[in-house]
Amino acid sequence: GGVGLPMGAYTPPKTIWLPAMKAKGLEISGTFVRRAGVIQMEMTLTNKAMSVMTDFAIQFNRNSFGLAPAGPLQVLTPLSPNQSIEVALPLSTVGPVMKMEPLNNLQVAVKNNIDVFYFSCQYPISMLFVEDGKMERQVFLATWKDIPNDNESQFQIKDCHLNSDAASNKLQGSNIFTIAKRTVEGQDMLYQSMKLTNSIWVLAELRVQAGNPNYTVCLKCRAAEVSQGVFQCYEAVLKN
Amino acid sequence: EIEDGLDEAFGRLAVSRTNP
Repeated sequence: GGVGLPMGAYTPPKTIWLPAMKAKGLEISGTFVRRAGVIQMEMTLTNKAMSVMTDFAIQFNRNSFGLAPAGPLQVLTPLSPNQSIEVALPLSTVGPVMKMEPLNNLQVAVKNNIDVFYFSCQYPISMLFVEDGKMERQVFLATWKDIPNDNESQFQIKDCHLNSDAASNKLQGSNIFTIAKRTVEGQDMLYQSMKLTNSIWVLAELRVQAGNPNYTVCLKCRAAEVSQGVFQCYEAVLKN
Repeated sequence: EIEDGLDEAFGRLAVSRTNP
């Protein structure tokens, strides 16, 4: 984003999800994006076989947050040998739910005229952070007190060279909202909230000390198992 | 920022977290 413009959500680079050698010549690389509240799986399909590929379709296994294709996989023309196409598949979060390990794992089946292929990929939990995840300050204080200490996890983010305002702006681009900022003994303490698509709230305290490139983030959540994935998002957003 | 004592409450939270 330019000066004064909000930055967009963090999007990881595309990685190869399905190598051609495991899928009779079909290679799929992809990533996940969230734009204006819409989650999309963006994929590049490449035909590395010697015959034309047609009749593509996609299906997900049940997963932790109910991610499901919101429509068919739009491959409207046959894919010739050595040809690549970009496909964006919008996703909904109201599909069937089953807890996965890790929590953000997604098992996918892709079919074409040759066969059915399976692969697993992992999405950043931040894809699930909704736009109205800014908790009321009063509610934040009460919730923070109410969540038991056993549900608090602490993580270090090493080698981060942003000041607390820049960090706050960057995180807001991914729907991690700063509710309050206090400075105590040279440390900026940012109190932040985010809400997942399944209405799970995560509360955070981010500590930034001037001149110290190591941040500390403490996460409090009633569903403590999401904390590891949320921490990974903090790292990814702040370091990219 | 004056908001019916909430800012102060965050201050108390921050201090208690820094000096438990």
